[in-house]
This record gives sequence, structure tokens and C-alpha cells, in this order.
Amino acid sequence: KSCSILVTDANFECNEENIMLQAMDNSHIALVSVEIGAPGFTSYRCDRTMPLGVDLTSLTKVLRCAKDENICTLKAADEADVLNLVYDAKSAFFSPFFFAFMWHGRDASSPFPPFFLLCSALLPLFIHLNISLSSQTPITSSWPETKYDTRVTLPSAEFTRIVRDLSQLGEHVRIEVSKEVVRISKLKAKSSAEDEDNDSIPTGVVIEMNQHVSLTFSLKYLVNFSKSGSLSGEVQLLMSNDVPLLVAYDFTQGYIRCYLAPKIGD
Amino acid sequence: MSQFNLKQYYAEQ
Repeated sequence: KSCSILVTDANFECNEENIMLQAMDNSHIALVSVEIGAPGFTSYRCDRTMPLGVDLTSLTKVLRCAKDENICTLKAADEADVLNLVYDAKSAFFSPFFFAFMWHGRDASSPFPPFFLLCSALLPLFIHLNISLSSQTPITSSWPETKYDTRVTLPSAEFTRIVRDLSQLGEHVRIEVSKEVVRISKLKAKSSAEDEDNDSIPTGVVIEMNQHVSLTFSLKYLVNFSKSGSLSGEVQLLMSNDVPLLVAYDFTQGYIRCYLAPKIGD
Repeated sequence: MSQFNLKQYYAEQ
């Protein structure tokens, strides 16, 4: 869901060890990289390395049908052109989705026809949804390992709050890191002469730095990145001057890393 | 301000 805000379609590269996704947005400003290791799944099997080209907008719509307690199984057969999603309801209760289906058009004076009786028995167990797989060209180009001058670790909820609040006030933000202070300043759209500083030193911030860094970014993208905040309690901002910002959310069996090109010039 | 281009940057790397 976080990725679908940035990119509309992408390839999930599946192998025995993990599922990975890398995709760049159409404007070439942001790049997202996701990895979920096999141990992160209740069960995982990949008989053959294969890319699953998925329309993320459609996938997000389908995922909205799931409730938090649903177990989602993703399956793609060899040579298949669909990704099959199965939601297995853990509870015995019907989800609202089932209700909508079962009660639609029912004549209250007549008993359920056999078809609906069959559905009532099966639907609580599974919903099957298919998504067509596209043959999108995978992004195979990788970038060099970057040595960053600074790393700031802070609670992801604080980062989400800061960028969301600042996005109400301006389009861009300047992030400056010195030895003891991280300053996240709103920039006015037309002039940076009257920057309005925002208190940006929440509890639990760790700063590691070799060199003072000052970079300017589009807030819109940072807000989109921050949607991944629910995946991890902490977020890391890795920066060097004149190098893309890396916003990293690591979780137990994987990560989502977002790269953002800085603004250049004053 | 102009915008840094990621695709170009990584291509040059």
C-alpha cells in the first residue's frame, strides 16, 4: 500500500529466500525498495525464481477487502498470468464483504436457494481474488553502496507527524544535521529568506555523523514515505550532501527503503 | 530550485 502511492506498477521478484521489489516513480525523483524474507511468512514456497508484475493500484484495492485478522495467501502458478490472493478468515464471523454478497437481492419471504446455502458454507473460509500479472520490464540496474555522512534514527511516529505537519505549511523542507541537532525547517515556496523553524528534536533521536549535512526535499514525497511508519517503530534518515536521501524502515524479516532526490540550488 | 534526477544519478554511478 505504501509503494502504490509512489509507483503504479512493479515487479515482485520471488526466489527461495525472499520477495523483493524495486521501482522508481515516473518523475525519477523517488525510488522504493522492499524486501520481505521467507521467514517473515507463515509458510513460503518458491519452486522457481520468477517476477510477478503487478498493478499496485489494483492490488491495493484488493487488499482493502482484507481485515486485519485475515491471513492472506498469495499464489502464482508456473507460467500463470494471474496472482491469486486467498483471504482465510480466522474467525467464524462473516466479514462485511460476505454479508453484502449474500444478502443482496434476497427475497425475505423465501428460504435461501441451495446456491446461497453453498456460499454460506464456503464463503466464510475463503475469498479468491485474481490480479492479472503484467510483463513489465524489471528494474535491474542497481546503485552503488553509498557511504552516508549522517544517520539519524528517530521514532517513525515522530517522523510521520513532523512531515505531515510541515506539509500543511509548505512544499519543501530543509533537513540539516549537525553534531547534536537535527533541524527540519519548512521552506516557503518562493523564498527561503523567512524560514520558519520547527521544533524537530523528539525523544529517542540518535544522531551519527561525520560531516554537517544540509539538503532540501519535496515534502510530498516524505509524507508518502512516512505511510510506511506502521511497519516499524523507528525510521532512519541517511544523508550525505548532494546524494539522495535514504529513508529506511527495517522490520523483523525485511525492510522498505525509500530514496529521494534532493532539490538543487537555492 | 531544480530537481535532482535519480535515474540519471544512478546511471552515472
